[in-house]
Amino acid sequence: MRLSKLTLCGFKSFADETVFTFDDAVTGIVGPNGCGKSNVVDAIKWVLGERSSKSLRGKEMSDVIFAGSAGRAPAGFASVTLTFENPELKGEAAHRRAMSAHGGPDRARVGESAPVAEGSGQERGTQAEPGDDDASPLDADARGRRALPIEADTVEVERRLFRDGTSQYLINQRRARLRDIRDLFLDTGIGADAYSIIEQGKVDAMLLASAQERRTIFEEAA
Amino acid sequence: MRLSKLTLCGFKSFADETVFTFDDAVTGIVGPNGCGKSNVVDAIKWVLGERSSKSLRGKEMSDVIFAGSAGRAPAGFASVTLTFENPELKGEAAHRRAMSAHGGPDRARVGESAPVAEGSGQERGTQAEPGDDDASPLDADARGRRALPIEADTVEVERRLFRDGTSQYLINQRRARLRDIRDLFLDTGIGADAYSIIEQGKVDAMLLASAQERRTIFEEAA
Amino acid sequence: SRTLFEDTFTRIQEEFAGPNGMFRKLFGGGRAELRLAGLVKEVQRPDGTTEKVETEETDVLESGIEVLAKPPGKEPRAISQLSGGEKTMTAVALLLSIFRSRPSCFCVLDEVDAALDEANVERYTRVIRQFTDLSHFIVITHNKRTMSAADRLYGVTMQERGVSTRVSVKFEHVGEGGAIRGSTHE
Amino acid sequence: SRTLFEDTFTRIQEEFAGPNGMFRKLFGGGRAELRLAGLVKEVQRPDGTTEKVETEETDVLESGIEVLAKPPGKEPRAISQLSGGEKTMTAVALLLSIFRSRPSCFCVLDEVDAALDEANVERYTRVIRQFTDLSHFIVITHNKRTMSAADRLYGVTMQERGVSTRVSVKFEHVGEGGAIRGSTHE
Ligand SMILES: Nc1ncnc2c1ncn2[C@@H]1O[C@H](COP(=O)(O)OP(=O)(O)OP(=O)(O)O)[C@@H](O)[C@H]1O
Ligand SMILES: Nc1ncnc2c1ncn2[C@@H]1O[C@H](COP(=O)(O)OP(=O)(O)OP(=O)(O)O)[C@@H](O)[C@H]1O
Ligand SMILES: [Mg+2]
Ligand SMILES: [Mg+2]
Repeated sequence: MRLSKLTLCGFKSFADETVFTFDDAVTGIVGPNGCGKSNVVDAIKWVLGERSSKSLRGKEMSDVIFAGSAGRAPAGFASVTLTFENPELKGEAAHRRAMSAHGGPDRARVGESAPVAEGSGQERGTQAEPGDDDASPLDADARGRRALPIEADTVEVERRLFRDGTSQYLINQRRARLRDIRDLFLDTGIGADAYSIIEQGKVDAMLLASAQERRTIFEEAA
Repeated sequence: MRLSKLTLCGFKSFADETVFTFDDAVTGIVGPNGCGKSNVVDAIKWVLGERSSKSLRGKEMSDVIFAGSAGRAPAGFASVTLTFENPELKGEAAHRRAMSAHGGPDRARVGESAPVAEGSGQERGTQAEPGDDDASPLDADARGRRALPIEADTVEVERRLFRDGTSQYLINQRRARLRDIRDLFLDTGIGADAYSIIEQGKVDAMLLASAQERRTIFEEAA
Repeated sequence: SRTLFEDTFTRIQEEFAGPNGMFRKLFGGGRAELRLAGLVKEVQRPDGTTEKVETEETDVLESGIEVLAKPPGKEPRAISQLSGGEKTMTAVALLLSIFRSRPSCFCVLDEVDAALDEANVERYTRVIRQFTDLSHFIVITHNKRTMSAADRLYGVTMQERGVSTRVSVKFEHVGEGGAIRGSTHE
Repeated sequence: SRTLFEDTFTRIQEEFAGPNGMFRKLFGGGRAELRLAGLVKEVQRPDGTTEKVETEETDVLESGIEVLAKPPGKEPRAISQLSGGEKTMTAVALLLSIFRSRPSCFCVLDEVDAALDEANVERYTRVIRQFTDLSHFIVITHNKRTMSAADRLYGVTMQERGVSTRVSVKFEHVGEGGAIRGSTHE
């Protein structure tokens, strides 16, 4: 599995559609102060299900929608898409994946451990999530055969937020719920607050955290 | 008035007596990570009366005494001296100084506003301060004629801490109390937690502080 | 003491947010604002409980102080929405404005330039120069540009492990790795 | 799930604090330790009140995790006594040790090198290279040395004020001021 592309449109200072491809092992992002580099990090956290506007450096979730500039009107919505390559696994990797995929209930419990923090600047407005009885967009039988449990070589995860508060998640253009996004990335070490995203100024947060908080990070990696 | 010299001995990683002179307008301090640059800043805060060991990045106040290294034994005491030039003021500056010196009781109140936070890693052991009835080492009639109320062209402020917890302040080699140090620098903008010392990683602390905390900083500058 | 605080506040406001103030100097334009925050009062709700509400009312002796910053060409933003470098420059502008109101004979800046790009490091070192008539600066840095702006450089090294010593350094001697070569022990 | 956590803990401990672990790689020596913290229990005092006390007892399923670091040639220190750069290097060592235990296909590092001197920037970029078999890295930086270590560079600029655009950049084009010259819009 590999992250191949990030697309932003109307997200924070990215008024126009902007694409970053990640074909290389190490991709550097450079530029003057205040030009939008950390907004790219916020975009990745947001599409992976970040629910607290404060941790996206805003007051309300609508602060992620392009707010206008000297020469432009505010945008009507924000959209961010992450594209992953999700080839069929061969040999050893398939075996390993199948093993951890059947870690069963234990797994699911760790993933759900982050309670919904209602008060922290949640999105307001219609949450228009697909009804709970809708089939999950994930393919149970793909677990073990591909890194992400979707029967497709490419997986696109998109999040949208409209000015009226409507918020949507999509997996390969099909509507999904936040729970589906969490299930999709279960076990991969990918997530809005996973140890694999180090925000600006927070590199030593893990060292300064309490011994108990540090334990939670280790549990995530278990 | 001008800061002319800083002398450290046995303070944190400065095992041997080390002198920094500040004859130039802008003095840079450089060197590899972990070599002792921020310890110089801690030394300045300490000699100006810093009472919290936590804000000197330690657990107890004795953590400021050289703790030994691969090749050296721990030191028995820590000593830091700040040397100021304190010439007689001429003309306009004398007038200005006299005016603010007689700001009277108002002034003294702001200086005393920081209550003694007993619990924050205070020095233990004998506080052997000179008795309250000792005459203050300050010269009241020098207020207005010199920037620091001491009838001398050079003023040295020293602080010492011994392993047994004994702590001493000295002004021009004469024993003094912490209150004398505060009185000495009243009105000068100099102090352990004044806005004129920006510690590593804390440049935006004033921006991130609450509106009320910001007010306290403005009051100090009033 | 009311007039004392009022005078100080107005002076710092002018120094920071005025047309020729520090904010515009450091950002090359834009606008900043310092204002007294509304007083927070306890208000009773119909059900008898009380809640804290920020009112419009301000009082020079009680109110907190709010900072607003609008970098050039952008919408005005709460401080939390500024970037890392924009926050540093706003903080430096505010600090030097307070400093102008009551200068002290020295100022210590420990790696304040860590988040700045090269163009902002340039502005930062230029602005410090405008204050050397009032005070001396002690600037700790890893940035070559800031080093070259200092009048004198001291190196702090641990030639003996665990023990700090001070050496005098010429700018040219600060090697590529931040290591200090050819230094003299005075 | 007890054995699961125990295995993970031991693996990360080895990766971080082992003789060939990340800490020694990043510091060129020294020693680090990860250990389970003693459980905190409520103990009754003679006067009937209770206080929280840290005991010697540890439990794999309950205990917190403590980090100790001893840079080469120095006494072992609590994390709070390390310098700015030493903290960053210890944090990077711990992060990459966790990463080794459960790698994810990408890792984002936003100005992690801000507090590092040039020699440590060198070690930081070299260590990242050892992980590119497992994952791709997205590294945001103002440091020229880190930029030169990337396989590809994107510039983010605001040619139109307030609006971010992405341009492709060659290392040679990143000008002195951090400004981006001669870039191509793809
Ligand atoms: N909704 C929004 N609409 C328009 N602009 C926004 C929005 N949210 C944030 N911004 C702008 O984005 C800018 C911050 O960008 P960002 O933090 O990504 O900068 P950066 O490139 O990381 O800079 P630095 O190098 O200083 O860290 C701010 O100036 C802010 O005004
Ligand atoms: N009492 C003490 N005795 C001996 N060494 C000490 C003492 N207290 C702190 N130290 C050492 O001082 C070092 C920290 O120094 P300091 O924070 O000044 O580094 P620095 O030069 O500012 O580095 P950086 O560039 O990373 O910020 C630590 O490694 C610590 O071990
Ligand atoms: Mg940033
Ligand atoms: Mg430091």
